[in-house]
Amino acid sequence: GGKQSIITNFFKKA
Amino acid sequence: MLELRLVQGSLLKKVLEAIKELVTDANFDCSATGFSLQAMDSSHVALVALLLRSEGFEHYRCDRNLSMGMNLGNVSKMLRCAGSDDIITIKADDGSDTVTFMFESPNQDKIADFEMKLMDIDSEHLGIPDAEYQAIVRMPSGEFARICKDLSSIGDTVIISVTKEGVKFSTAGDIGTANIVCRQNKTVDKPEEATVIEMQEPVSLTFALRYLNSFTKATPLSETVSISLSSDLPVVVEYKIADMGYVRYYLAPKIEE
Repeated sequence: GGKQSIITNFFKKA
Repeated sequence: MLELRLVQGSLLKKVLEAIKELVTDANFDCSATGFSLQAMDSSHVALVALLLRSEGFEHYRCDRNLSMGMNLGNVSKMLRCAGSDDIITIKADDGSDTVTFMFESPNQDKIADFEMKLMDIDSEHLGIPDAEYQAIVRMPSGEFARICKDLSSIGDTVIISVTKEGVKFSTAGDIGTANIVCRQNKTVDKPEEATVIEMQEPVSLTFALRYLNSFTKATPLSETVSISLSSDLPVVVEYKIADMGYVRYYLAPKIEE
């Protein structure tokens, strides 16, 4: 099923 | 001073049921805009964003921006004590380390208040940029929940593929494979039963079914769900809360190694 990426890789810390 | 009165208290009960499986502790933020929350699951794979706009409350008083840290399991325990027709009021004083949930029966013959301790939560707030999605699928929320549940008995991940013809949900596991295709179907009697696909270009992405199944806990909040997909972006699964706002779930895709 591939490698699970994490959400913080997509959204910047506000 | 904070005082939020929600006549349709059952909405708040449903909101908690929709997010408590994914998130353990979270800060509820209160401002003139509304009552909101943004939180990640413990593995930082998914993010939930809730907004209940101030206009949706019968009475909304929030003198200054306030962030209240709560254990969602404990909030859920408190709200389960409210009747499904009860009016719920959330109250907090400035600087207080507690929040009060007040439940009023519809004919005002029973009034209960439950005070809960707040907690300090160090949470990362993420900035979610506006994105153009390659495809947006709107479908009945019950149908989406059924598909996620059915496929998770076969496999752990789902490939969601959108073409002009429809949206395909595929999985594979030790016992075999499964494909479910939902065709675009706008010609139904009720708009909430339609499957509508807005597509700029075909897209195919892989997600962990465990998280999608958690998202479907929001099904009682809305008859429809929208799924926004773009390559290399988290999927957005949105349940609108009638006249008030939304619960949005963001889930990072699986990437081929």
